[in-house]
Amino acid sequence: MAGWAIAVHGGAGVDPNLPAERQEQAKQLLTRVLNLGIDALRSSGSAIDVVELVVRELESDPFFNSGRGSALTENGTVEMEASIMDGVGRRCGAVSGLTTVKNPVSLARLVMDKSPHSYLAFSGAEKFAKQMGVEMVDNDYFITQDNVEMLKLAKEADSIVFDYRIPTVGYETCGTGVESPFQMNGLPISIYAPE
Amino acid sequence: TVGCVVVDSQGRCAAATSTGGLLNKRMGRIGDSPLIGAGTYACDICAVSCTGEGEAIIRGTLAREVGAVMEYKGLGLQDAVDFVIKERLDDGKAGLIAVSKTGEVSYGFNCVGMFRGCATQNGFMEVGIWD
Repeated sequence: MAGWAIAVHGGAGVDPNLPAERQEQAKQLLTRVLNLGIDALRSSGSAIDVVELVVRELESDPFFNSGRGSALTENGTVEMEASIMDGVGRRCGAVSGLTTVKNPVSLARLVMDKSPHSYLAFSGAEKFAKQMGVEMVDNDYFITQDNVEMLKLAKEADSIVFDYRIPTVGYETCGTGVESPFQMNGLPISIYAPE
Repeated sequence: TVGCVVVDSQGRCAAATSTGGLLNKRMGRIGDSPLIGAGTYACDICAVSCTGEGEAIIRGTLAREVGAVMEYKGLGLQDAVDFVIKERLDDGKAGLIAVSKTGEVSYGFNCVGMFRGCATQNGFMEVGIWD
């Protein structure tokens, strides 16, 4: 029998000028959730339980773009989405357009386990969440001050941003003195800060 | 975006992905994360979670493609990840993590960096950001 293995990610696309302390914060969070998963696997946790456990932890920490700390829409609100898939039988569940569900990945798990469907979105997903009795919070819970500032800057730049965020300080000097010609959304990559 | 892939000691694979999507996105925009086969996929041979430019990940059905080339081309996990990152992303920027039922772990990305960590039962553990 092969041994267990686990991998986690917190987003792709990183500003090469990411401050050292932010790098260290990211590594500490990744190490913490990795160890959480390792402990669960050593305790004979199943793969599907471990991925839910680890992603819930990442959703609850505002550092990366999911759950609390999610990127903001054009209206300054949060709309989250998540999915989960069990290789055994290729069972799956997914949710989109969530605004009040504290842990979207767990609602995706309930769609997989407790509904005849594989994907619920927006009001239908929220209604299902209430029926399932999952923890729900105001949309404000997910919004961080950093993200409010970043949305303001993104609107000024007339840009959407994927797994990057615009830094709240130093914006005016970004893009200067950087050798990389890489651009995203028409802007130098150096203006974007990672999650 | 965040994600996790696991193969347990019984060889069962699973994947999960969660995200707030794009900053300043239009209301109602759906990205790759909830789309099974695009941002998330698991079967009896591997599990995959993707992150990055969702629209490119959707076009490339990136997560399922890893399983497909393992299944139909007979590639190993790392070769499958490398193939998909190189051949299926077009100009999109993205990354992914993957495990196989035989206990391998792998990742790949075509952008500057990806926040990631991985570990295996034989004691290997790595946390990194850059290439």
